[in-house]
Parts: sequence; C-alpha cells; structure tokens
Amino acid sequence: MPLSQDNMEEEQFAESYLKKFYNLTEETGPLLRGGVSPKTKKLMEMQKFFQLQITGTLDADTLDLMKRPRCGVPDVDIAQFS
Amino acid sequence: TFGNNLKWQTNTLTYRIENYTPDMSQAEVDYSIEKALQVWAKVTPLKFTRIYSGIADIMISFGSRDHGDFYPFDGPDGTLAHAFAPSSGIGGDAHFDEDEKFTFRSNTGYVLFMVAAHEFGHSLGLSHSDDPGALMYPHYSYGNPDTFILPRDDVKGIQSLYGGNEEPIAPGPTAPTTPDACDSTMVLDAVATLRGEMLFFKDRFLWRHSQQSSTPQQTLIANIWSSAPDNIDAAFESLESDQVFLFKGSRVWAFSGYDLQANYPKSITSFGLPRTVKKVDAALYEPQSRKIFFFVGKNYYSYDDVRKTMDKGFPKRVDETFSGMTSQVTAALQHRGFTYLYSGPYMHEYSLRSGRLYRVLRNNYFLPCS
Repeated sequence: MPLSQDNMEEEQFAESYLKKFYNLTEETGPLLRGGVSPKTKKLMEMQKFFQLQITGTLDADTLDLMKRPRCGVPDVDIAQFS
Repeated sequence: TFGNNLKWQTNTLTYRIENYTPDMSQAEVDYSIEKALQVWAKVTPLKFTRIYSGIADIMISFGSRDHGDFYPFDGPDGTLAHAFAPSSGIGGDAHFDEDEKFTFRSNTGYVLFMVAAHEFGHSLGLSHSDDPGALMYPHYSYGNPDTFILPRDDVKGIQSLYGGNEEPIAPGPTAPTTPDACDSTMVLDAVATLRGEMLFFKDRFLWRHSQQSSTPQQTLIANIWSSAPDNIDAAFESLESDQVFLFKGSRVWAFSGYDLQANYPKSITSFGLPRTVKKVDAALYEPQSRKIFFFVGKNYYSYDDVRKTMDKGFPKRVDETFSGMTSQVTAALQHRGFTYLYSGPYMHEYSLRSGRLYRVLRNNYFLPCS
C-alpha cells in the first residue's frame, strides 16, 4: 500500500528532526537483509533519551514529542561548535 | 554536561544584549535575561556583569531564519532558541528565534525567562537532560518566573562544573526533584485511567503506562493539560462521558482528551459533596454501577452518576465496606473488576462486591520500576 500524503509528510518531518537533532545522515546504498536502518537506530536513540517506549517506529507518542517546541542545540558532539 | 570538562575557566563572565524582541518591552527583556542568569549564579560561584558594547562572553540576540551562525531557525514553534557551549568567539552566545511569540510571564506564548534560563545552561556548559523535570530537558514547558526554582538535576549538573555558591544565601525553597518510580517509599497523589492507559500522578508529573508497554512514560502534567493543576489530590476517568476529572482542593477540572471542558474548573460541590469537604483524598469510578466514590479522611461518599445525586446513607466509614482499611486512602482505582485503594506506598486489592481484601501490593504492581 502506498503511504498516505499525511504519513509521507510525517515521515519527512521525522527524518528532518532526526537529521537536525540526532545527526542522521542521508541513507545511501542498499540495506543488508535483516539490518537495522540508520533512521531506525536514530529513532531508537531518541526514544531512549525521552524515556519513550523503544519501538524504532514512528508511533504517535514519538511524533507528538518531535512536534513539541524545543531548544535547538543538536544532541551531538559539541566539537562542531567550537 | 558536554564532557571533557567543557566550562568557562573564570567565574566572572560578561553578557551583552545585542538587540530586543518587539514582543516585550525592553525593561521586560532586560529583567528576564538578568533573572535567567541569576538562576545559575545563585547555585554557583559564577558572577555576571552586563556590558553595553564590545564582545561579551555571552552575546544575546534575537534573529530569525538564517541569522549568521549556519544554524538557521525554522519559523514559528519548532526550535525556539539555541546556545553555544563555552569557548571563545561564538562560544557561550545565545540566540532566540524572533519568529516566536515571547512573553514576560503569560502562558499564551513562550516565557522568555524560561527559554533564556535553559539556553544559559548551555552557555555555561550543560548539555540536554533526559530528566523531564529538569530545566535542561530539551522541550519547553511553562514556568512562572516569580516562583521558579532550579530543579535538583540542573543544580547537580552545574555544580559538577563550577562547585556550589560559597556565599551565604537566604534560605529558600529547596530544588525540586523528579519523582522516581523505583522509590519504594513514594506516595502517589492520584491514580486514574485514560482511554486504556493508566495515569499515576505525583507532584507536577505523571506517568502514562499502557498494558502493551513495559516502560511507563514520565512527563509533566502541564505537557498533557496546560490548564491542569500540579499536586492534585484525586483523579478518575468516567468511561461513560470519556472524561478525566482532576481534583485539587475544593475544585475539579474535567478534560476530554487534551481539552479542558467548558465551565471547568468547578466546585467539588457539583458532585454533591457538602461544603464542609475542603478536599478529596481519592476518587474512583465504578463503571458497572456508574458510581463515583470519593474518599475523604476516614469516610467515603458514593455519587450516582446516572441520577446525578449523592447516594443516601453516606458518608460511611471506609472500613465499613473495605475490611481493614483504617488508614487514610491516598489514591484509588477500579481496574478489571477489582478495587485498588492506595494508602501510603501500599496498594490494597479488594472485591467491591464483598469488601474482601485479597492482597496488599506496592506501587510497582501497576507502575513498574524501570
């Protein structure tokens, strides 16, 4: 089934959130069978930090938290600021 | 902290306000910034001096979209502000997104004091905290600048970098800690259900727990219901009306989903409770009979949600119906046909029909320590 327009927008929103705050880099090349995608890993990292249920999927609680107003300091190595 | 002992090497820092937001008066901005810095100065040896020209350690500015640091803002909401960790140049600087509506102390915009206090935490060397009660938690929540007290997690963080304030300061309220589900002595304020989840209330927090998940999610009550009070006394869900009722003192709030219902908060007398009752200790909803039980001291009242009147013959002593329950009921819950009465850190499992006590359990029976 193709994703609905709403779902696609949410997926794109989540991807941009993870790129901004969790240093998600562009996914390139084929994913090995059974592997966990970098996006799923970053999603799980974010869910762990916010004490959400770690599902690795973009569930309602995760999306809700991503949409809350927040501080813009990326949760990544600070070296890039110095 | 950011690690590597990333901090200022001096305790005397300068700050400069480069420009102002039109959302507030200049005096309000000055006051908010000064007060936000003092949040950190109170608990450390740090001293802040304002300068009006030249380069300060902490340069403060309002800007929108691309504002010259390669970290563009994103328009209204989303990212509110950002700040840079201690270092020379841009290090320590705090930038506020001018596309936000900043306010002095209203909860209809973003309180500049709260956003600034958080950003200055970064300016001084603190990273984000995963404690939902901490100032350094990455998501905004409303705080009143007049009553704000720096939470314990933030105090520990900043003092790990700079140590404590050696100057005597007037004794004041202590730093609030975030309740811990693993604390076996914790006494919950209230317990309720919400659309299949369980809610456990404590101070300004609640845990949401669904049967499908092994990990309860802790959050601020204000993050779910911005108009709800903290430190509530009692709560219950009416499955009939799909509403959650929160009690504090002589008032009750009703929410459907995230929304406060019209004409609430109301007096608790709207449930037929006498005016002599100043607060409810616990409440539960029994869906089969559609009765609401209100626990007040050693007594309880039964309200008929169908007839909208208090049942005759009440109040009754709690231990008349619930054998052995002679201590105060602090929270109550009806779940899967059983009645759970909390008293202190213990939870008593009853049959409502027979009043028989089955088990004495602890909080972690429904609220796991994780």
